[in-house]
Amino acid sequence: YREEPAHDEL
Amino acid sequence: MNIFRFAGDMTHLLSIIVLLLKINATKSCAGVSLKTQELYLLVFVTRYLDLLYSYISLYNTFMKLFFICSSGCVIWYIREHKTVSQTYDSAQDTFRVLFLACPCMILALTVNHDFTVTEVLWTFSIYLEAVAILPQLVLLQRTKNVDTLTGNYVFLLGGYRALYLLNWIYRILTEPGYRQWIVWISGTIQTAIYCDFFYYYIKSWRNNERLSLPS
Repeated sequence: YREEPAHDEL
Repeated sequence: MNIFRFAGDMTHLLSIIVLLLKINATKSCAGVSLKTQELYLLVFVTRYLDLLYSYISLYNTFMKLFFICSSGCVIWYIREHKTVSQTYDSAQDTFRVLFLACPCMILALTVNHDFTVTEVLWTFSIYLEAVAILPQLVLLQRTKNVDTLTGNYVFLLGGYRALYLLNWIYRILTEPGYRQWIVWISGTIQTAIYCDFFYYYIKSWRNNERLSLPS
């Protein structure tokens, strides 16, 4: 797995 | 945060305000699916567990709290409010929510980015949000004439999803390394579910008629 971005959306 | 994301969030916020206004002003929840509202509360609670351990911005925190509280408030109106609860037609709102929640949980346990409690619950909430509108759409289809505010609520909710698609396209073009496949695929499915509704909503609006969905 590649790292996904932080959960910055709602 | 780009303009599409912000517009999407505001549309989401507005949809809930429209729903609360409708319920409060008419003292009726006719045409509103309790099942969908309960699914949304489950979506928000499982997704925003990070309120307890991570901070992104005041904006994010405020919006998360608003979504949790407002969906709780709608549920309270439908279940507990003296006059509103009498207008709830449970015989029409019969969608089996476990048929949505269980597959989403199995999928979240299988396809996720990190096998931790919070990450699996977060993934579950993404999958569940994609399909949580279905009981509401089924209820609208059963209702012969959809009242304007309920129609507007669903339209705004779908609009919010469409704006999020634009937000993702914008982010793909402007942020190197930005990717979130789980969110993109679920979000695209979620938006696609509204296509049929959009078609009839816009048609009735152009013809100046009340919205009614074919069964």
